[in-house]
Amino acid sequence: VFSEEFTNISIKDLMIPADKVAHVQMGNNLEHALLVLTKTGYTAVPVLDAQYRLHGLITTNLIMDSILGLERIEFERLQNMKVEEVMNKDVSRLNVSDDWMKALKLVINHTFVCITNEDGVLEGIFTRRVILKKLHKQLMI
Amino acid sequence: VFSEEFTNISIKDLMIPADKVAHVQMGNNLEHALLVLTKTGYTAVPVLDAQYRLHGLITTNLIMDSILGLERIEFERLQNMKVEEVMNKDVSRLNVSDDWMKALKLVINHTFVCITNEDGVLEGIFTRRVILKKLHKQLMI
Ligand SMILES: Nc1ncnc2c1ncn2[C@@H]1O[C@@H]2COP(=O)(O)O[C@H]3[C@@H](O)[C@H](n4cnc5c(N)ncnc54)O[C@@H]3COP(=O)(O)O[C@H]2[C@H]1O
Ligand SMILES: Nc1ncnc2c1ncn2[C@@H]1O[C@@H]2COP(=O)(O)O[C@H]3[C@@H](O)[C@H](n4cnc5c(N)ncnc54)O[C@@H]3COP(=O)(O)O[C@H]2[C@H]1O
Repeated sequence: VFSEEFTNISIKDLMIPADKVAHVQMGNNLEHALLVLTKTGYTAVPVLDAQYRLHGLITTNLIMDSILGLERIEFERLQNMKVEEVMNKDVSRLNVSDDWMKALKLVINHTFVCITNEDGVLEGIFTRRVILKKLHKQLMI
Repeated sequence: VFSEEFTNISIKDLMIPADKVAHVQMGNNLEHALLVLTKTGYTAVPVLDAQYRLHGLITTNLIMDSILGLERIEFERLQNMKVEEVMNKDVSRLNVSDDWMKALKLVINHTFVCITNEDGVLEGIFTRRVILKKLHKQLMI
């Protein structure tokens, strides 16, 4: 049972804190969201409200898919659609006090997991990169 | 040194074989590449030539970044630009006989690693998901 050797891993230590997480706001249109994604270089970011509560994830794929017409990509529609119409509302979330193995299991199928408090306010994100870096380091000892 | 317990991990067993890897061809324009990415749902795919040799990676971000004008996203330019003008030519690659720990180290900073033979022909890709799934399984025993 190797997980005993990995018990010094905590979500809080590894997560990227909320103030460093790029996001878009509820009510933003898809053009704004696409600009945020393009400029930050991320392919998916959280969607938050004015109180920083988590509502969903917006991704370049969801945006592109929503404007894919029969004949061409209908880019003009980006200005008229809001993130809430397109975002993935089924977001995996954990609490900062959850066991890191729960986070490892979730990142198998998600590139990152949102860490929220009991009010749904975003506290940070736990990414595949941070857990891969930690696991690699532990395996090299 | 836990890595001894993980010695049953091989790149060949874990990689996604080339015939299951979505890709674009050298000479395709960015509009075609964006359609492939949107329809497959991937944010990045390899760029291959007619002999399936690996030349680079094309990503939604690189495409969007290339048409980001001063005032707006210049979508009309997608038809006139080729994948080779925009793709990331600095692709991490491994051989199928390389040690899996080398692959683990590379996926810290890359979402996937290309597996090529000595002629540069793509044999498969090694993704973060497959190694996370394997590590999780090994840690649960
Ligand atoms: N500006 C940058 N600097 C250095 N490396 C970069 C980078 N942008 C992307 N990468 C690399 O590419 C991976 C995939 O990024 P992606 O944006 O698709 O997927 C990202 C993105 O959707 C989200 N993410 C990561 N950091 C974020 C942040 N600060 N704010 C918002 N979302 C973030 O979590 C996903 C997984 O991130 P992870 O770090 O595991 O994996 C990242 C990282 O290894
Ligand atoms: N159609 C689908 N079905 C199920 N899950 C899906 C999916 N599309 C994406 N995902 C999930 O989202 C993660 C990130 O996908 P992304 O396209 O950004 O980044 C992907 C993509 O750029 C590339 N990739 C994966 N499979 C591919 C394939 N069959 N052909 C071409 N590229 C592939 O490797 C990266 C990492 O893939 P990984 O599997 O670790 O991680 C995937 C996977 O967990």
